[in-house]
Amino acid sequence: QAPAPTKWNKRNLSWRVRTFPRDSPLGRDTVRALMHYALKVWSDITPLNFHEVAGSQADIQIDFSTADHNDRYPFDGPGGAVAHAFLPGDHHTAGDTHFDNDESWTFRSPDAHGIDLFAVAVHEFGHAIGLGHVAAPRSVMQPYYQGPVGDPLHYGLPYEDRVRVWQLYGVRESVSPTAQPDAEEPPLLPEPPNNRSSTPPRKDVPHRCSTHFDAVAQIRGEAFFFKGRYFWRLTRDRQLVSLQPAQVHRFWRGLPLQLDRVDAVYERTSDHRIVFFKGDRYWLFKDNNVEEGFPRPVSDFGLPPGGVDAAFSWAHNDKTYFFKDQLYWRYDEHTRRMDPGHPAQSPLWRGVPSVLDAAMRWSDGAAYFFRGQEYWKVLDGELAVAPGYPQSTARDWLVCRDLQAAPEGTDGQAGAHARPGQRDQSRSEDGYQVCSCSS
Amino acid sequence: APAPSAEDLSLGVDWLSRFGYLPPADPTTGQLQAPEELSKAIAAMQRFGGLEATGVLDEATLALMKTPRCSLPDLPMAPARRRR
Repeated sequence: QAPAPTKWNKRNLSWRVRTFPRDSPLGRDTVRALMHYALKVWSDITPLNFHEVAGSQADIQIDFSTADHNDRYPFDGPGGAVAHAFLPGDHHTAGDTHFDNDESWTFRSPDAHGIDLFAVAVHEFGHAIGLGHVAAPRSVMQPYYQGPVGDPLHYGLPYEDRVRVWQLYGVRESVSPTAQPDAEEPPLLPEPPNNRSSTPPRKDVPHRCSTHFDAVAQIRGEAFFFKGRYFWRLTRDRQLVSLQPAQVHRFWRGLPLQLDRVDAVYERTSDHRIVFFKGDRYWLFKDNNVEEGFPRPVSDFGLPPGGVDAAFSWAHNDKTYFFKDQLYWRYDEHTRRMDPGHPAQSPLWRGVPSVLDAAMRWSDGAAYFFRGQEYWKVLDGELAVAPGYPQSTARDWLVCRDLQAAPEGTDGQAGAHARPGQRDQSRSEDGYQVCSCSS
Repeated sequence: APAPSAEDLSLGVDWLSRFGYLPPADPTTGQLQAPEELSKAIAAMQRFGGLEATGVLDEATLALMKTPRCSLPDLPMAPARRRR
């Protein structure tokens, strides 16, 4: 008789491509994007959510292996067995998915001789969430490779597969965050060669010269200015990487797609993990991938519900300061405890606003506090704002000329008025040429 | 249908065991499968694969066995039979 169906008890499942196909024309980003879309096929219609992580603790470890690879399903060279996955359950390989590295894996390829990676991945992830093989000729879970199943961006499961997975997990109540029309752009797939579409510029991009910021942080020596779902990045020597912001979800992997802004960000000096705060929750990042087991409640820091406005680690005493409304807390990263006598009434530093948008330490040893479109500088070890502050954040950090609002109808690029052929004379205060790389 | 060659038969038995249609051969005796068991297993595989269930290892069945596929068995692995 058919074995009792196994399924995941939890709904949030992490995945990671641990090894990639060797000598394959498919690049790593394409492989990861195809895995994302193949998992999305299942998460769009069930309450399951998948997110990519970096750690080796992922629920679904994906490998491209050859021949005997220490499980009971040795591969057999090109053809024959092309992949397998382990059903959910308590064994350590549950969910793991293996592809035969000896196959010539293809994507959007007319080449009939290759094996379409997306089609096989959809099948194998069906196993990884608990489905077995079926005889139904149209089902994606029938055991034989049937060729490509079409474009990953538009693929929909056959009805019989939907019914079977709903029997395991029920129907997805809300539309899957990854399926929402305005959800974050998922990983890029190479355009089909014949119809390159230029992605229209996004309308909701904030303008760096006329906004205040949700969070500012020095991360690995670089400065990150966060606004909504976007961020600008400055190199260690304070050079703006691009006039156009990057998208938070496409760089900081593992944040929920429906997160539309962050409250505060800082880099922990003890282990260089990066901490993101939003509301009552926080996420820990190792590099730009969220760690397993997050989000967690901010009460881990001893903070009250309601979250924080700003956070930073003061170079002078290596303590971490959290700010909320007119209060601040001082937290010791080594003992992982809040210092006694907190919260205290803000501001600690004379001349700094009592309510903040953001705070950051910078490589010059000074502390910087941001409110509205201005910032205040406190020199290392001082308890008062340096003379001459506040100053304009946009001008001093984001290469805007004074009072440069977002010109109507342009994409806000500096010098957007330059006529064709006329050399664009846009310069920031320091007189260096501003150029933006658009690709 | 021409009788399958010994090689095809061996491939067929191995394939049927691998994908759950036959109990794994007993590693000690490597016993051959009884003909009616074999025929039943072939018919089951043909039904699963959408072929006519002839119970005979014909060309279409051999071709399907050579089709790229998922490594997981189609039927839950029947426990290997032990000699009494």
